[in-house]
Amino acid sequence: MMVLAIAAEKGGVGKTTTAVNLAAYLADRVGKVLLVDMDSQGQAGMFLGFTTEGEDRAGMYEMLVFSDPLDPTYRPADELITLNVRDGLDLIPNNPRIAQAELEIAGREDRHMILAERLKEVSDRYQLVIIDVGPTVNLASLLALYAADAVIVPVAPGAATRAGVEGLRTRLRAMRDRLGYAPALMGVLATMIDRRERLSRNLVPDLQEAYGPTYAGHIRRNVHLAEAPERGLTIFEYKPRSPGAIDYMALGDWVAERAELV
Amino acid sequence: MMVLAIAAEKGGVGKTTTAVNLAAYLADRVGKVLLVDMDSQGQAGMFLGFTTEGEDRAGMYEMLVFSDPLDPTYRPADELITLNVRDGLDLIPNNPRIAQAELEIAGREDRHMILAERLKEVSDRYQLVIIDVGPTVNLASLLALYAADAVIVPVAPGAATRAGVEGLRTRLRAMRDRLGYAPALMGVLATMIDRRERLSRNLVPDLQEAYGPTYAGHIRRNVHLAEAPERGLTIFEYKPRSPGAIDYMALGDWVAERAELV
Ligand SMILES: Nc1ncnc2c1ncn2[C@@H]1O[C@H](COP(=O)(O)OP(=O)(O)OP(=O)(O)O)[C@@H](O)[C@H]1O
Ligand SMILES: Nc1ncnc2c1ncn2[C@@H]1O[C@H](COP(=O)(O)OP(=O)(O)OP(=O)(O)O)[C@@H](O)[C@H]1O
Ligand SMILES: [Mg+2]
Ligand SMILES: [Mg+2]
Repeated sequence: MMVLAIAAEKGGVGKTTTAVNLAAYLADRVGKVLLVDMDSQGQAGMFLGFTTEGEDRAGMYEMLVFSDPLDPTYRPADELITLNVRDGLDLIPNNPRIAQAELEIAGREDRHMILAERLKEVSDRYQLVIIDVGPTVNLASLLALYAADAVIVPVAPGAATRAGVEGLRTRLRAMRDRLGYAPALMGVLATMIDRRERLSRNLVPDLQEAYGPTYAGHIRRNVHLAEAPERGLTIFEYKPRSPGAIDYMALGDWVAERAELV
Repeated sequence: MMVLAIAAEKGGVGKTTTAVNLAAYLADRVGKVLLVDMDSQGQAGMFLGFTTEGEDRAGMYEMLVFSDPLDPTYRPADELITLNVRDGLDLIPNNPRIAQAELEIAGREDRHMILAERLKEVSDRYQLVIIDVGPTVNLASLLALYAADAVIVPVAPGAATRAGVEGLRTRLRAMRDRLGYAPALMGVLATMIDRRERLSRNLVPDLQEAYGPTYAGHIRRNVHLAEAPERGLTIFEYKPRSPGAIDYMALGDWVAERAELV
C-alpha cells in the first residue's frame, strides 16, 4: 500500500480537486483506493456528493479519538470508512469536529503517529491511499504528512508560489529532524494554467527548471473542473473529454508509474 | 477605531488580496490604518514587499506571547508594529512561528481575548484595523474574530461557495453562545468574477438574493491583481486604472460608508 498526501500551504490551489480526481481515476486502474479527508471543511466528500451535514456518519473524528486499542472506546478503522463512494473507491469523510479531536489527542505521546497506525490497520485492503491535506500548519496536517510515503504539491500561478513549495519542504525537513521521519516529495504540479496569462506562462518553465524530474506536469484552467463539484461529480463523470479530465488522466498515469502501481 | 476581519473558511478566495488592497486604499482616505496578518503564511506582508525571512522582525508571535502586563516578558503593542509600510498604513507581520504561539497561550483562561486586548492598547492611533484571517478553524482565527467588530467574507465562484459563508455564520453563532460575543457580518463579497463563465454569472444574483443589503458587490477576475503581489505592490501602485483597482476602490467606498468612517 502506498500513501500519497496532496498538500500545499497555500489555499485554493487545487488540493481537493487533485485528490478527488486522482483517486477516482486510479481507483479504476490500480485496484482499491482509499481517499482520506484531513481538512475540517470536509470538501473531498462534498466533491463526491457526500455532505457533512449527516453528523452521524462516522469519519475522521472517530478515527483519531477512538484509536487506542487498549481503551474501551476503541473502534476498528474498517468500521469508520464509507465504502464504495465510487467503483473501487472508499472514503474517510471529515467535518469541523476534527478541531475538537485535535484537542482530545493533543496530550498523547504518540499523537503524530495515530493516522499512520490507523491506515496500517487496513493496509491489506488498499493499493493506494490519497490524503487531501488542509492548507494549514496544524496537528491534523502533521498527522497526514507523518502517515504519507510521498507528497504532491499543487502550485497555482500567482503570488508567492515558489514560497509555498519551499515552505512545505522546510516543514518536511523540520519533521525529519524532530520526529525522525518525513515523506518524500514525489511531485510539484502546476494547476489552473491559462496560457493566455503571463503568470501561467512563466510558472511552468520556472517549476521545470527548479524541480526537474519532480515536476509532475500541469493542469489547465478548465471551468468544468469548477462546475463538477457543484453536482457532486468527478471530472470523468461530468465531462470525460474536457481538458480537465485529460490532464488528470495524464497525472494519474504519471503517479501510477512513479509509485510502481502498474 | 473599527476592527474589520476579512475571513472565509475556503482557501484561495481572495482574503489577502482584499485585506491588503482595502487597507492601502482606505489608509489614504480615512486616516491611519493598521493591517494585521493572522495567517501563518505571512502573505499580507509579502504582498506589500515585506518578506518573513527576517525572523528578527517582531510581529504576531510576540504580540500574543508577550502580552501579559503582569509578566516580566511583557512587551508593549506599539513596539511590535512595523510602521509606515505605506503612507498612513502600519502592519503587524506574521510567520509560521504563530503555530508555536498558539501552543504557548493555549493554557491561558483569557486566550480568546488576547488580540482584542492588544488592539485596545493602540486604539487611539488608528481609525481602522483590517485583519487578514487564515482559512482555518483554529485558535488564531478565533482570536481574530473575537477582536473584530465586523467581518467581510470573500466568495469565489466554484464548489460549495454558499457553504463557505454559511459555515462562517454557524461559527459566529457558536462563538456568541460559548463566548458571549461575535462580530457582525458586514458584507459578502463576490471575487474573481469572470462574466464569460456560467459559475460567475450565477454567483452574483445568488449572493444578492441570499444576502440583500449585506452583498458588498463584486471584484472582477483581473490578472493584474495576481501580478501585483509578485512585485510587492498594491493594485493602486501597479495598475491604478485596471478593473482590479476600480473594483477595490468601489469596495473601499462601500466599507467607509458602512463603517461610518467618512
Ligand atoms: N484547473 C482548474 N481550473 C479551474 N478551476 C479549478 C481548477 N482546479 C480547481 N479549480 C476550482 O478552484 C477552486 C479551488 O480548488 P480546490 O478547492 O480544489 O482548492 P484547495 O487547494 O483544495 O482549496 P482549500 O485551500 O480551500 O482546501 C474550486 O472552486 C475548484 O473547483
Ligand atoms: N480578482 C482576482 N482576479 C485574479 N486573481 C486574483 C483575484 N483575487 C485574487 N487573485 C489571485 O488569486 C490567488 C489567491 O488570492 P489570495 O491569496 O488573496 O487568496 P486567499 O483567500 O488569501 O488565500 P489563502 O487561503 O491561501 O489565504 C493569488 O494568486 C491572487 O493574486
Ligand atoms: Mg481543499
Ligand atoms: Mg491569504
